[in-house]
Amino acid sequence: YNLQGQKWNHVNLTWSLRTRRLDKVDHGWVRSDLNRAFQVWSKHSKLTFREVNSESADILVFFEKGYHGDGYPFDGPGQVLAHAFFPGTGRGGDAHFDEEEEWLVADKTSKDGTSLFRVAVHEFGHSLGLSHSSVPNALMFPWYQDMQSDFELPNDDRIGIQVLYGVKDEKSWGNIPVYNPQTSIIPVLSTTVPTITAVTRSTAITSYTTPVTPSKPTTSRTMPPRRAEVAVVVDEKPDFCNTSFDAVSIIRKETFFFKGKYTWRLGPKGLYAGYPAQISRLWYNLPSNMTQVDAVYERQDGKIVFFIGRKYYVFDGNNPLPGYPKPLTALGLPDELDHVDAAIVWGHNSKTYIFSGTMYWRCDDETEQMELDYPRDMSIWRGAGYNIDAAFQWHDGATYFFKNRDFWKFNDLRMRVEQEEPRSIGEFWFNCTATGGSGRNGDR
Amino acid sequence: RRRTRSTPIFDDVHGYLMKFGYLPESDLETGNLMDGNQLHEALRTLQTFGNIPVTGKMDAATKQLMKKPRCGVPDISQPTGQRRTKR
Repeated sequence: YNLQGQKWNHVNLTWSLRTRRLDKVDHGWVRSDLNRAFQVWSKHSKLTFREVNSESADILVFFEKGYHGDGYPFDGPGQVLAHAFFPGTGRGGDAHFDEEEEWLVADKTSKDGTSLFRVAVHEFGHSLGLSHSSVPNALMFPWYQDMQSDFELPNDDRIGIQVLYGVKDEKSWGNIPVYNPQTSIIPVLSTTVPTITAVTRSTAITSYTTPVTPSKPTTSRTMPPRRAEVAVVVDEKPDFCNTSFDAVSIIRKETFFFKGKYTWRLGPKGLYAGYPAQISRLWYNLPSNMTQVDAVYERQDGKIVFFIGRKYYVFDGNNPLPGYPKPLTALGLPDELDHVDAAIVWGHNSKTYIFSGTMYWRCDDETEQMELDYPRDMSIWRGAGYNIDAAFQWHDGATYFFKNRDFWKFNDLRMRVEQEEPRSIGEFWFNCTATGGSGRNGDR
Repeated sequence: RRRTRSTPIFDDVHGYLMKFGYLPESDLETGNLMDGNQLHEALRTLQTFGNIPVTGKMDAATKQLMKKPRCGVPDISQPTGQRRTKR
């Protein structure tokens, strides 16, 4: 067995099926099979599982197809059938099944179909903290194998789950509850289910000392707010402790944070006095009705590029170059693109990248045109998610992705965020405390 | 009516090995050329993990393994598995 490195810090877990529409199979049988899959793990450990109808359950189960917002698109029938996230907050613990598979429930068999129970047992192993095992008959072997529904948990998996959560100390295991299609009720194991009065989505980070492998990225469950919703009242100076940012960039070796009409300047000695300053005071002749910049970056020739809506501006120092602004289409970006989210020179290969929504492009600096083979899906920037607010390469050489009030440090070699949990922008970049922040409009 | 099975999106060997952690994904973006040894080593690791004969080559057993339905979670999360160890 192989432990991923994280585990739940409580053993009375809750789960919830969050997919309402399942065309091909009986919803009740699906829940029954999922319940049976959880019981396989609880049978041999101190874990108990309780089904709840709540978004705040520890483990949420979804049936999704194709691109479904987590950077791990499904591929239609065959090949990859499901995936799950290791224990953690937000998406941690959740299991996703490819809706386009031919799922077989209630022990039905078919040459073309796949047993939901069989796949669910494996995926829930990930939800509990187990990685893939190379033991061929183990449940956590990456390639699914047929098995009977009354099978015994293989030793490899049994030891793995018991190392994480301990051995069941009582002989309280009863019969696996079975779905009754007449009543649509799945009975609950009364002997093992503890009393839980409040269902909260738990923090589940407990470090473990065995070989630690990074978990899959965990991002916020909530859909990204629309850009208009993120914007603050632009006529007031935003509080840097309590805001998202439109753009962040290193310009002339100093870090500039942009929000609305304002920018903050962070140098080696910290935040500069007199900031935030109006962007128009530093860079002249930007449109007077501008409410925000979308992205800013310093080109390798030292020119500074601003993206605002469907246009981009190029500055030499404080002054705009003649001939600008130009439409995004002049860069070879598609006509339907109404904004870009971020633009960076990636330190890993010194190429310029443009991000927007779920896609990204690579720009040839010599021709000022997007390269062939782009756009590509942003999922390769694993853990950064879609619809980012900003991205930039900092002095440490690492790439940083900003979204809402959080950010991720990105490992360029491994192509994934260093930590699945985002960190607070205010706390890290501006030394804000977790509780304070309001009213500090850069006056320090 | 039953849908025909889709062509796997990891229909190329490199893509499959990157997707499941046997090769670094940065190569996909940077376009770095990898030497033959790196690919053979990745295949050997895959074959070891999959409990098939370890040849380091794209043989029939490896092709068969790569066609099998599987979980989408990577098998190897760190490149250390492919690192040479000091004697």
